[in-house]
Amino acid sequence: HAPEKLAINNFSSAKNVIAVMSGKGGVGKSSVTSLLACGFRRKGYEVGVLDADITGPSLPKLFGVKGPIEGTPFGMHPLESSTGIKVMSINLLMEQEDEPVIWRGPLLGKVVGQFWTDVVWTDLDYLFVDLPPGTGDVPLSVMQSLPLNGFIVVTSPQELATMIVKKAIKMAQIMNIPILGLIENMSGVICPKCGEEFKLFGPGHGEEVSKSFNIKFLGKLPVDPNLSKLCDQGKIEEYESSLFTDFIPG
Amino acid sequence: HAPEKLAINNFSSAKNVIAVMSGKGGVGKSSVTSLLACGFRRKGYEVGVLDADITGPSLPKLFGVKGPIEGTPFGMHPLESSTGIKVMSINLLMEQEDEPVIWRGPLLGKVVGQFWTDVVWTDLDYLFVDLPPGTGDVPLSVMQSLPLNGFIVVTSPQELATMIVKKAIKMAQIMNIPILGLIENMSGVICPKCGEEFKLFGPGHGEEVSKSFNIKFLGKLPVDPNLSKLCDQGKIEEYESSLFTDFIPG
Ligand SMILES: Nc1ncnc2c1ncn2[C@@H]1O[C@H](COP(=O)(O)OP(=O)(O)O)[C@@H](O)[C@H]1O
Ligand SMILES: Nc1ncnc2c1ncn2[C@@H]1O[C@H](COP(=O)(O)OP(=O)(O)O)[C@@H](O)[C@H]1O
Ligand SMILES: [Zn+2]
Repeated sequence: HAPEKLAINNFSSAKNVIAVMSGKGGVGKSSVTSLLACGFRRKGYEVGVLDADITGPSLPKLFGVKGPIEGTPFGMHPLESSTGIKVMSINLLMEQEDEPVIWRGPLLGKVVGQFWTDVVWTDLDYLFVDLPPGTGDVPLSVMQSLPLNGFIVVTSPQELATMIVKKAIKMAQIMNIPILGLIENMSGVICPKCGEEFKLFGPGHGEEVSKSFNIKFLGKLPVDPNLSKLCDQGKIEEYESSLFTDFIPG
Repeated sequence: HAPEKLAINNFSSAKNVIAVMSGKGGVGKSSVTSLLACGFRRKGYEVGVLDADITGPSLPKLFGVKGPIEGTPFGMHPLESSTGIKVMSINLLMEQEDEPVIWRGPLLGKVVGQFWTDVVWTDLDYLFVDLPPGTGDVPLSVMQSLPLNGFIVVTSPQELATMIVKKAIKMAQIMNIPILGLIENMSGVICPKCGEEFKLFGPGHGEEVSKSFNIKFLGKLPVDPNLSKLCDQGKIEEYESSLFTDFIPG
């Protein structure tokens, strides 16, 4: 018996809900979630991002928004980024962004559910959910409780990342949730002095993995020190990337 | 009331138990755990590595060992790497290394406890425990159940990683477990064509964070495509690094 899907907050709606996962930490899930949201926002869509990585939240920092948020009788209001993307994360409920959240699995899953039921998202065209690493409580709760249209999978070139990303793909297949595309991040770097492009983490397997699981390959993103700098500054919305142009409708 | 420490397996002993954590995924925890183990092994110590990242296990791949392991009446025997390091991981109990483990928190914590009580480590000088990302069930269970001497913290240069690593440091302080040192990984790269050293992810904050928390700074490890290659090949024991020479006794 599959658990019931949760109803979204009474004052909200979301036409599409897309989760971004990898299984492996540090491949760039949060950055890709943010770049996706920026790409859709630039086309004029109403967009929200839900940070489901409760013990390692990063979205507020990437968008340069800070809490703490006050609750209202209608629910918690997300913060808006400089281009109007709605952001919700556990870090927005904390006094200090580097305070640890030391909770066990069942509570983590429950809090993510509350981000769906108790946050006043208003009317969104797209909600992007940034999943934590692993295939434990939170990915499981999100797959069971939220009406997902599908997943975007993020990998990086290392064999280790590829192996663990395959676990995440297999989990999505077991849960019967479609995979909308796969992106390979950190697939090379350009020397700022001589312009040579070289591989940091080996040849990469994004295309090969996409083919073997019959997933759309959405392209590669190199390591770009300029992106890293904008992330550190909370200005990811200023990064120009044509990565998702084929993927974004309209 | 603090939970009891678990007793190690009847046929085993471990003089020192050191956990490696970061809070943030992808900063190189598993690689640093492995390099630490290799450094101690080279000095002649009996060394084991316990992969506590149940949903994202990577140690078997880094050491080039494959399961599945058979159980015996005395317990599960870890596999030995080419230089004699004992390796235990959930991936050694699976038929296929890319099968997902879809378990909720309490079970994850329990399995890690069993790696301590049911694995026949024999007599170790050092056991290194590679923690998963986050500050949830598994780090909590390891801190409560294993007699840790302390932590090694791994960070990478990005502000985001620094923020989340601080959460892990604060968790260790709340749990009253000493931090033995901090390592900054991926702190720059050398162009293979022109030899220029440049920063991929910004200036890095490892030293600054170490000072502010009064932790020993153990040094920096650049992004080295050669290390990545050896990791992919399961030959991390062949990587020569002087990173830990001051840290390893004897
Ligand atoms: N292609 C890239 N180029 C430069 N920096 C990147 C790139 N992708 C990610 N980063 C940096 O790496 C850090 C980690 O990425 P993140 O998105 O947090 O990964 P994850 O969510 O998978 O743990 C971010 O702070 C970001 O600055
Ligand atoms: N300094 C480095 N140089 C090159 N590759 C590295 C370095 N550190 C880590 N890697 C690569 O990055 C991958 C991810 O690192 P890993 O140790 O798995 O991180 P974590 O355990 O924190 O998720 C590894 O497969 C390894 O090949
Ligand atoms: Zn160069």
